Amino acid sequence: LSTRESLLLKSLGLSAKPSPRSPAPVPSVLWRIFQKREIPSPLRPSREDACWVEEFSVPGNIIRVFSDQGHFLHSGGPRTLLCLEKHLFFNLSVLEDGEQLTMAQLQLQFGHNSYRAPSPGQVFELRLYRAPPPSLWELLSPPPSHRLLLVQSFVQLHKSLLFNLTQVGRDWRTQSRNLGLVLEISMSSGAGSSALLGRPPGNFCAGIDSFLDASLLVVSLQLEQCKAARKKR
Amino acid sequence: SSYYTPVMPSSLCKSRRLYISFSDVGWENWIIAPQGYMANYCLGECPFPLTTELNSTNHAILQTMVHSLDPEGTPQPCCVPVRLSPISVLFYDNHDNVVLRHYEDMVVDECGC
Repeated sequence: LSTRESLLLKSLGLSAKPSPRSPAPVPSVLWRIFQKREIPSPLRPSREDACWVEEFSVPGNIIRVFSDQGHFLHSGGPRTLLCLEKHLFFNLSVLEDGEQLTMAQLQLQFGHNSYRAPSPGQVFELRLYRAPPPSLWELLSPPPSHRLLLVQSFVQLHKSLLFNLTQVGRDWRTQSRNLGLVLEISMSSGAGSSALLGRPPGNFCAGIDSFLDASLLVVSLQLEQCKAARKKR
Repeated sequence: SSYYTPVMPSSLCKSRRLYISFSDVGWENWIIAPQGYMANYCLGECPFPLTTELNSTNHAILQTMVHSLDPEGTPQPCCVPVRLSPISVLFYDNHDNVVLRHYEDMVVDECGC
C-alpha cells in the first residue's frame, strides 16, 4: 500500500505523505476561495478558467501560504526610534520546476483590537530591505540603502498590511538569492520625533509591539495541468 | 456468423459511484478539506448495437460490429470516462505550508464507449 500511496502522492505533487508538526491556522482568504469553488453552479468558470485565480486576477492553479521562518533582530539600542526589526524568510524551494510564480503577496498582521489616537506628529515608517548575507547582519544595520525594496509611512496602524512582492518572489526561485528580507518599523525621524526622543521606545512604539506574524501568499501556475485535455466527444 | 445476446441494463457501461473518505485512508491529518473524494469509475459492457446513451465514438460503433463478427479476435470497445470535473484540495504540505491546489479531471461524471 505504501508504494501505491507514494505514487499517488507523487501524482498529486507531493514528495511524501505530509505530517504537519505545527499546522498554522488556515488563512481566511484560502477558505473563501476553496468554499467558493466547492459550490456547484452553472456559472462555474469553464475548465480553462479553473486555472485562473479570480480573487487576485492572476493565472494559477496552486495557492500556497508560507509561514515566516525568520527571527527578530535587536531593536532599540543606538537607533532609539526603531520599534521593530525582524528578519523575514520564506522557503520557496517547495515550488516545482514546472511552476510559474504569478503572484507573491506579503502580509504583516498585528494583534491590536482598537485604533490608538496618534500623538501629535507621530508617524511610523516601514522599510523592507533585501536581507544581506547573515554574516553581515550585525555589521549592516540598517542594511545599505541599495538594498531598500520599499518604504511606507503611516499614522494609523492597521491590523494587516499587504505588499506585492511578486518580482522578489521570482528572484527567490534561485535558492542562493533567497536571503529573505529585513523588516524595520520605526518612528519617522520627521517633525514630531524630537518631542518623542527621550521617551522609552516602548512608549511611542505602542501598537507596533502587537506585531503577530508575517506570511507570504504565493500563486503559481503549473502549465502541464492547465493544458487543454483530450478533446471531449 | 454474427450473434446477439441481450445484456442486462445494469451491466452496461456507466459511471459507478465510489466515495473515499480521507480518514479511511489515513490522510485526515494533512488534508484540511474536503473530507473525501468521489473516486467514481467506469465499468460495464459496450455491446452491439451501441445505443446513444452509451456516448460512443464512431470507432466504438464499428468495433462492436467487428466484435460481433469475430468475438474471439476483437474485443468490445472500452468503457472510459468521457466527462470529468476538477476538485480543489486544501492541505498542509511537507513544510507545514497551507496549500490550496486545483486538480483537473479528477471526478468521473460520465462514462462512454
